[in-house]
Amino acid sequence: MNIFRLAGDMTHLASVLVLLLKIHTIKSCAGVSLKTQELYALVFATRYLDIVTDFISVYNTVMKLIFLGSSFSIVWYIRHHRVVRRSYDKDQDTFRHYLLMIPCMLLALFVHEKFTFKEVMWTFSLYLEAVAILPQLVLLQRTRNIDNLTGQYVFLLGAYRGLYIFNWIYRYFTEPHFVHWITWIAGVVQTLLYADFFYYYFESWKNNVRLQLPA
Amino acid sequence: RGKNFQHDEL
Repeated sequence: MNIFRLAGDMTHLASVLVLLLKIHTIKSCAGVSLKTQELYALVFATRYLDIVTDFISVYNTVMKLIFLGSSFSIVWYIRHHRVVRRSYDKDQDTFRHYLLMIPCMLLALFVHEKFTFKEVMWTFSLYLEAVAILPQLVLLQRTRNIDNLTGQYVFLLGAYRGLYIFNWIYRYFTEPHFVHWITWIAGVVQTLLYADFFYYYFESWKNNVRLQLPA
Repeated sequence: RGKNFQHDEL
C-alpha cells in the first residue's frame, strides 16, 4: 500500500458516500444516471469475485464489501425506493449501456493476462469501469443545472483513478515485475474521459459559477 | 511471491 493508492481508495469511498448521502438524505437522484450506477455494480461484481477465495487484508475485504454494498444499494434506491425513483429522469438517461458491455466482454476474451474465468471477468471489469461514466457524463450535458453533490460525486469518481495512476507509477519503480499494461491503459483511458468534465468543473469553481457542461 | 499474482488492488 502506498499513499497514492490510499488517497485513491479514500477518494473513491468519498464519491460513493457523497452519492449515498445525496440520495438518502434529500431522497432525490436528480441528475444521477442509473445506467452508470448499474455499470458500476457490475464492475464490482465481476472484479471482486475473489472476495471469498483470496484474502488479501482486512482493509481489502472491508473496502470490497463497502463498494459492493453501496453500488447495489444505490441501484436499488433509484429503481425501487418509492420517493427516490420519482426523481429519476429515465427520459434523459437514455445511453444504451448494454452496448458498452458487449465490446468490453469481447475485448476481455481476447486481451487478458490469463485465460481463466476469474481473470477474464476481472479484465472485463477493468474495461467496463473505463467507460462506465459515459451515461453519467451524457446525462450531465442534458441536465441544465447540475447540483453540487452530483458534480462532487463525478469529480471524486474521476479523481480516484487519476490517483491510482500515480500508485502504478510508484509501484512500477519500487516493485520488481510490477507490470500490468491492461490495468494501466484502462486506467489512463478512464481518467482521460473525465478530462473535459474536470476542465469545466475547475472553471466553475474558479469563477464561482454554476457547473454547466456544453451540450 | 510463488503464488500467481493476486490482484491486491481494489
